Amino acid sequence: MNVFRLLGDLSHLLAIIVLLLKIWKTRSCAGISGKSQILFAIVYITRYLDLITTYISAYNMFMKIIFIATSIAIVYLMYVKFKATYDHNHDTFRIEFLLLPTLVLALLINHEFTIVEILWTFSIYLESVAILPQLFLVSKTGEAESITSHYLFALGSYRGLYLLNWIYRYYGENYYDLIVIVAGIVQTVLYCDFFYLYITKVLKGKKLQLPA
Amino acid sequence: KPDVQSKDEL
Repeated sequence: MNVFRLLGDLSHLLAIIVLLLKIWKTRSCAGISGKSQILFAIVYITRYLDLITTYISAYNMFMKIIFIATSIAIVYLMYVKFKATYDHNHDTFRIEFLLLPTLVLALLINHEFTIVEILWTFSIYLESVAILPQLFLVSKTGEAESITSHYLFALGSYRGLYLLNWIYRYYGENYYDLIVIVAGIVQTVLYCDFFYLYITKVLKGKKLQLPA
Repeated sequence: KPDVQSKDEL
């Protein structure tokens, strides 16, 4: 494992911790898209099915279990425990518009036509667009709390760091996987507009507010 | 072609 990959994983873990702490400490999930969180839970469950069949390393197993468990916990907090604070009026993105095309794409473009491999490919495609309901929610309300912005920045950085990891692995190990690279580029590009606002506003102590 | 049986990345 190289430093980009490790930083990417840590950034991903940090994003999840920030989100969980925000919801737990404020007893509220206002400003967070439950739709995106459902999509992330689907992403981790369908991607990490190999937990049952393949042992890679203790690190790998630990992280996979953490990602599955925390994604389910976040959905539970949003839809059960702190349901009253959930911003469902603004969280109106239709997730079937993401689920169906990514499933069809996974059936068409994959490394191997087996159930586990297709679900893995589906999870890669779905992850690349899973943040759209969240970005849609931010654009609808026109603003995001700073803690939500920190969460989005850490989450966006994670796949960006993975891109550097893939460049490194391509030159170092001659390893590459076009499916994850293309999906990773799409995923990172979707955050670019947000990254710009984060750097120009949130880091200068201002609230993330979209221009009217 | 990547090894589809062993996925070490997350």
